[in-house]
Amino acid sequence: MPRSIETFNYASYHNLDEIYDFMDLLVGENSKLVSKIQIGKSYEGRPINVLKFSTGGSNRPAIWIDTGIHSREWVTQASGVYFAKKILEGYGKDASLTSILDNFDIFLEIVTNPDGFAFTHSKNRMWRKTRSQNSGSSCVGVDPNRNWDAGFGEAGSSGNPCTETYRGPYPNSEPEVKAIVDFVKSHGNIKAFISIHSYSQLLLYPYGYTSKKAADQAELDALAQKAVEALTSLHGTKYKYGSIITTIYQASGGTIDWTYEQGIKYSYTFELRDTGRYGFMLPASQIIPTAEETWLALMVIMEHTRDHPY
Amino acid sequence: TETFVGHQVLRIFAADEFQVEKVKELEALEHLQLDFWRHPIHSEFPIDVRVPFDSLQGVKVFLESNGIRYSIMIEDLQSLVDEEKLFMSRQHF
Repeated sequence: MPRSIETFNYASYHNLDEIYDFMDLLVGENSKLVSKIQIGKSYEGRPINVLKFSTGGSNRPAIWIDTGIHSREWVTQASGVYFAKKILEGYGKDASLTSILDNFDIFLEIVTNPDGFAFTHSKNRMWRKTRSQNSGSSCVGVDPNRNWDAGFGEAGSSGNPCTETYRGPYPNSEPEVKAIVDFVKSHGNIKAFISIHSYSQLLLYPYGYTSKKAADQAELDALAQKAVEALTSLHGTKYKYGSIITTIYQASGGTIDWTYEQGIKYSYTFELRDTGRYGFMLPASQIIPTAEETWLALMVIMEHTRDHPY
Repeated sequence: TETFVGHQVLRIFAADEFQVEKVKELEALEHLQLDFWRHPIHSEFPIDVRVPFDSLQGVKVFLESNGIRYSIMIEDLQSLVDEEKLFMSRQHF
């Protein structure tokens, strides 16, 4: 392992141990700005770790970013690692990021599905779900992006444990989901929630389970447009944006529908880049370009959150 | 360890909603063990699906007989997995 975050290879994919070591390294070198919080344990007992970037204060308004809830989407976890370094490097140098951190805490969950991620590195590169056992079925795992208490069980998820979009037996049945739910509720002051997936080149906002429009649709749409423009400006990567149900498909029990219904207005989900050639097997050479273009869009959303208190 | 030797990822271009529905029929056939990376939604979006070797012929015949256009996005998934592993081990070393 590298001895500092400077020598860490951000242009390569890393396994769970390496990413968790990186998080410790980050905290060890910068304990005034970043700390590690364990918000729960996965089904198989792995710690669920979140990085907290904070310049002080208590229960400040916060921005949440998570990457890799679908374990096989490796470019998202790799982007999460890059974001951590970017936040650290930017504080005190980048005026806009500094002002965000002077007013908000940022929570970053780099490996949202640790069991699934470990499984992709050891047994099945294409694993997407959690690793929980399903009573009465030999099929393993729940789609953690169908397991939230927002339209749970409605169209756009499956009741069959053997499918990739199995919703689970009940909302929050997955400890990986429950940990975030408990954290968000207990925190109570999260103002933006951004959940990052790959790949389809989309920036989406609620809703997914219903065709009703979000109350803040106009603002969410305008902000999405601005974020996508920033993203595209770097490498020309084309994104579409809109509500989940109108842009891709009906999906019930999804993360940002739940966060939006909890009152987190700026709830977004990304689908990162896809060249149309590799899908989940995006070559490591594309990690940095993907992460750096996504960072620009994240900054737009974070700046807007800072400038539009509610 | 699950291997993906001979698995291909097909990119399917449904021309209209009728063809999207035909691909959805494929999705429902569990014995084919298809893994949809991008699900059939509407004709504007391509569909990506990982097809195990044993199901390749059947899926391609189905698509061709229904006049549904497709291309091979990943010729052999395992070779990409192997490349990825090699790259990671080199970086680690």
